[in-house]
Parts: sequence; structure tokens; C-alpha cells
Amino acid sequence: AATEAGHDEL
Amino acid sequence: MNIFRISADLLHLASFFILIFKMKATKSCKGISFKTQLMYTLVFTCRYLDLFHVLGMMITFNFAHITGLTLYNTFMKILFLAASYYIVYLMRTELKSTSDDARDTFVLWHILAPCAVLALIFNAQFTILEILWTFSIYLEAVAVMPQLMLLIETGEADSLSSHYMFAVGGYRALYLVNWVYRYATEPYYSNWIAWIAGFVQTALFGDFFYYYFVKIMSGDAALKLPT
Repeated sequence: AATEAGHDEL
Repeated sequence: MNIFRISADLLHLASFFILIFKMKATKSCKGISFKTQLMYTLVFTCRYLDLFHVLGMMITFNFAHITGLTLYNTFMKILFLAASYYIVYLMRTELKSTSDDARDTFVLWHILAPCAVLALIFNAQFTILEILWTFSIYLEAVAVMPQLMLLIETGEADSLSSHYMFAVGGYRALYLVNWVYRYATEPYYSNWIAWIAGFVQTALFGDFFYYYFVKIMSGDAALKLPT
């Protein structure tokens, strides 16, 4: 999903 | 997790330790912008609200979605939050008399307002958490501006302060490499918001990096700007 991209980073 | 990402995070972590070490060792926060540090606490607070989500999963014993990466991120997020709040706390309590407040003249609304507006317009999803996350990305990109302004005002930085700024600027540069790497190796990996903000953040450090490397090459302890 769009919201997940980058949200696994700090 | 690739080598660029882990190096970036460790460099970011190092930046906190360098700053806390400098403040403890010299009993001074001279040359460090309180306003920039305050913005970092706001950045991490807005970005890491998902910690409550992880906490919720843990206290309900819902471990199905908790991976090694979740644990790593959670550990680092707590460290970043604790370190940035501790720095602000130190600068406002025992080290307040050494704070460069008189020269720390940047007007925070000049970055807070545009970042808030941009986050409301350009976001991946119009939800509170997503807007706050996006706001934190935009704000982090420009949060160093009070620190850069103080550096220009002062004309020089001591050794530890310049190492601190190198670490905090360098970490985002490594994230840029990490994003290129992930884009090339992971299908559908794309995040324009973070990429553009990260590029702006790294570019703001451009001049600083130049003078930092001049200092390192010449073996000077202090970083001096041309007058």
C-alpha cells in the first residue's frame, strides 16, 4: 500500500 | 535491510551520542541550536506515533505481524525519542546558562507553517497519522536551518559540534543511497515524499560538508567559515 512505503524506515 | 540503511541509522545514532558526549564533557551546549533540537523532538514525536500500534500488538499478545525489522525499528525509535528529549532537557536545565539563545534567532514559524500546509496538501493518505508522518518528513528536511544559521552567525564550530553536524547530515545522504538501492532491488518500492524531502535535507548540508572536509583535510580542530 502507498502508506506503507517508507514507513518501515526511520 | 541493506548496508546503506543500517550505516545511516548507526550514523544517526552516533550523532546523538556525539552531541550528548560533547555537552557532558564540556558542560556546555555553546554553538548548538536549541531550536533545531526542539524541532527534532517534534519530528520524532510526530513520526513515531506508530509505536503505540506496536505497543498495542505486544500487550494483546498479537505477535503475528511483529518481525525482526519491527523490533529493530521500535528499539531505534525509542532510542531516538529518548536521546532527542534528553538533549532538549539538558539544554533547558543544567546547561541553559551556556546556551547560544541570543544568536539562535531563526523564526520557527517560517518552517513550521509551510511544512504543515505541505503535509496537508501532499500526503499519501488524508489521515491524522499519515499527515503527521508526512509533516515530520518535511520538517526534518529543514529542521537544521536554525543550526546552520547559528553556525554562520558564529563563523566557526568546535570539533565535536562539527562531527555532530556531519553525522546528522550524512545519515540522510546514506538514506538517499538506500532508496536508490531499494528502488532497484524491491518491486513497487516508491516513496516520492521521503525522496524529495531527503534530497532537500541533504542539499541543505552541501556547504557544511564542503567546509567539514576542508577542515578534516587540513587537520584543524575547529571548522571555520570564510569571513
